[in-house]
Amino acid sequence: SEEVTIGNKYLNVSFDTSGFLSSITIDGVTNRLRQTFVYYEGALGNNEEFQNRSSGAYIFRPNGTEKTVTENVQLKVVKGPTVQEVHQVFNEWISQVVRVYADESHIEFEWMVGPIPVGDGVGKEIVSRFYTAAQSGGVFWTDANGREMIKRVRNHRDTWNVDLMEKISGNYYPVTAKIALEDENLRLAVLNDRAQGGSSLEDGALELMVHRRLLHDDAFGVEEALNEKAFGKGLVARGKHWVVFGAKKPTSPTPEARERFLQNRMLLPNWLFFSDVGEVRYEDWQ
Amino acid sequence: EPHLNMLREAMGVMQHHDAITGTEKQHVANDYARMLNRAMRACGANTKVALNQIVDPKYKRSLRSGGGLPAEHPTPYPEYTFGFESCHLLNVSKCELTESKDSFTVTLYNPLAHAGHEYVRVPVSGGRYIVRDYRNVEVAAQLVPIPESVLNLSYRFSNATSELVFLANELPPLGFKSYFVTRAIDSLDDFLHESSPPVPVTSPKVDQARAKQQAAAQQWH
Repeated sequence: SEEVTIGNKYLNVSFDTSGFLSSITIDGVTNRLRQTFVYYEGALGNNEEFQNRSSGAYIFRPNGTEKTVTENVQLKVVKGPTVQEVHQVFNEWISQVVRVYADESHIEFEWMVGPIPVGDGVGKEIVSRFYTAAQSGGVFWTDANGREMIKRVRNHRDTWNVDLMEKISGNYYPVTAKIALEDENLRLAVLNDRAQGGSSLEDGALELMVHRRLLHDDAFGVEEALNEKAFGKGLVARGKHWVVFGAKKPTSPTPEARERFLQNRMLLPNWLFFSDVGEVRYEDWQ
Repeated sequence: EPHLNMLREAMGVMQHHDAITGTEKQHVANDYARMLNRAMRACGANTKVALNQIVDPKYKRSLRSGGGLPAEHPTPYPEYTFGFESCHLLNVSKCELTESKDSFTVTLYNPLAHAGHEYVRVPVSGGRYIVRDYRNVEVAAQLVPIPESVLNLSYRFSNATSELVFLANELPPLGFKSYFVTRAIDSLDDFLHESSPPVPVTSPKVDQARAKQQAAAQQWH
């Protein structure tokens, strides 16, 4: 019933009374930062004409509708000296942990989606979407296999005049490490832990597709619907997004440099090993 | 070398565009997962050997033996199969070793060419834990509950209800650092509760014994 805030010495993020992430405060300046999940319903085609195929393994083709998953998110808040977390439950099959570590200047989103219900006979493709107030003018950047960033312009191709018939999927690009947008004052970057499709379908907004379950083959040769199961149920996917948000500034370290170092740490992480020490005392181990 | 080849070969197969994008048939996806798992387990033997070469021999002897190697490629270094297990199910907050043992170590190998840090998350079954580094400095650690939605996953078979979170810092470039984690026993009462099944209170004699235990626990605390 009241706003919730978690944070550290670098930033604070707030959740509104509906349970959605709503704003971020850095250096005393509060900016809009909203995050939610939405899903697209997969198109059902006749698979006879090239332009009329079903959404499937090869094709992302929504049927035109975009569905919100909830108006109210259940929250549980965990605060401690090392990490502060908000556990969000969007519905029976979408949940998320938003966390801020004491000594990190980014926000971690650990999403979990699935099993995607398909009892209504409709395939679904779920995206995590971030909204900011940045006036990005249709421009955003996606990475080139973790190397340099490539500029993308919504509804535009650099070498020919394009009139997109499919406004959503036509603006989707592969994101293997980072997607970002900015204006003169603000910059938002989202790093991901696996290759995903992503886009900026409106100014200031970024989205990444986190999971999909489809019921029809797209007739590109796989001859199966993308309908993965484990133990007879639809697959559950769990993963992370790391969000770097802040003022656009030219001085070192630039936001881009911070993102790059974070990318190194997240995509080339430490290897963890565990050992049973049995009855060994600490002093002997030492 | 045969262990490394298994991962080399698996990575060769995974260059296929279907493996990259996930457009392979389901049974092929399952086979890719099988190949990668097998290769990772084989290479796990090599990392174990490498780490064992730089730890104290006394420590090696004191650790319980590990296993999990593919039967067709047994380790060529049987004397070195100690400790340093990987937990491949950390993505569902599950690790059999850490959630069942009262004492264990966590070792981080930093593959980057500069020093680093990481907030480590270790699945545990609750209680209180003490984390110490190699200098006997206690590291601040926090127990965070695992979200209900994860606990309720129907195919997650785990006793872990919380994650132990602590900062592993000053990780040397291309080097490793270990932490010693012990489940804390706050009182004698806890100790008795942990080490034996609960004693039914049936007679004044037992009540007296219980009171004595509690007094001792108080003193211990």
